[in-house]
Amino acid sequence: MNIFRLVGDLSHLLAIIILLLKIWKTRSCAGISGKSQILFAVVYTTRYLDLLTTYVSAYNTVMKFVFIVASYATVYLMYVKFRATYDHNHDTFRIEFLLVPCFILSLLINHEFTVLEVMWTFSIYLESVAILPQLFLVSKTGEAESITSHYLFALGSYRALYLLNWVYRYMAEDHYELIAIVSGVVQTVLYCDFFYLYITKVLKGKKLQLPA
Amino acid sequence: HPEPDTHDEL
Repeated sequence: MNIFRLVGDLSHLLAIIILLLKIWKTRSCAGISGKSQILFAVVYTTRYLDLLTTYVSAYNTVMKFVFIVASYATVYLMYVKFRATYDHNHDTFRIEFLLVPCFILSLLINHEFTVLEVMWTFSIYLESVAILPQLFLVSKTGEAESITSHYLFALGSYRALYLLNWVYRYMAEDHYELIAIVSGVVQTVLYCDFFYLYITKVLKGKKLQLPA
Repeated sequence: HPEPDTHDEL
């Protein structure tokens, strides 16, 4: 463990908590893409299949458990409890166009052709594009509540910090995982224009308005 | 370098 990965994991945890609190407190999931939340639930489910079979550390097990429970709780809140506030008119991204290519790619490019490893690889590829429906929704509505932009900033920062973690691990431990690194770069690049808007607008107290 | 057999990252 290193500071980059620890802060990255905490930023990830913060993002998930911000989202759950936003939906629970405002009793609304307006401006949030349910499709992205479904993809995240799939990401954690397929990545943490070894939750009960492989023990890395108490921290690792607890965090995996929290991510899985929180992602399913968010999907439940959006599609069941606060279903009436779900913006299905704008949340129209076809997630099958993400699921199928990621699955095929995970069968072609992986470290080891076993169920666990292919599922882990699939989750890595899927996570890199899982935010697309959310970014698509924000671009369609042209704006985002500030709490939603804080959620996106924390979520985007987590993988950006993981990039630093991988640089550190390569230098300090001669350890690198090319599949995770390439996907992590793609994932972080997808946030770039959002990061720009967040830093130039939201941090100045303005609303996140996308140029029409 | 050896491929990590278990993924120790979240």
